Amino acid sequence: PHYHLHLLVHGSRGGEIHPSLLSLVDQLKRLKNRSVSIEALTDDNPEQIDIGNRSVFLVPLFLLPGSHVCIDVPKIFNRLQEEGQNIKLFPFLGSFKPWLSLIDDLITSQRPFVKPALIHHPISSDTASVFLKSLEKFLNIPLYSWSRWNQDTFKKEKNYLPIPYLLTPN
Amino acid sequence: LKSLLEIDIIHRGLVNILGNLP
Repeated sequence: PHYHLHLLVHGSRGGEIHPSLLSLVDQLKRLKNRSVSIEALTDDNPEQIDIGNRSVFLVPLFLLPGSHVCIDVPKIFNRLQEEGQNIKLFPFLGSFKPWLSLIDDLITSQRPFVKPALIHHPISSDTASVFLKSLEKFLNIPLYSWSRWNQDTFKKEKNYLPIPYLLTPN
Repeated sequence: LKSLLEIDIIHRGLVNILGNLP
């Protein structure tokens, strides 16, 4: 049998989850026949996963190795292990090759018409800088943190089309 | 500007990626 998927997302205040993520869960259940649950980091009282002794994949739906990936995800992994789940930690989404290929396809489909640039959440650790450099090399388009994007006076001359590197609106 | 999951090919692509996990 397939692993149960426990998706981990950022969420907004009070543990609320954006409708596009809820629709993702619904489609995984309906179209792919998967057993899925979803948890927001902003939920103070997450429900316990109740799936018997089935194996679980903890899938962090984060795009960059910021503090959520480096600190919060391991904490939640430990909590689920302590609750007795037979659980494996999946790589964070942004480091998973099929996801990067999907983003690359999106960029390629736009490139004949526009010059895309990826606009991301500012992150500052060494790990994050190394990751961003390799991402920029892989996608072969400029990456800007949104604070830098807002300061960059040349962007209009360069005529970039900004692609927000966010799963849901922020 | 749309966030990624509001773009149809990304949404469908992610359903496929996660749906195909073991």
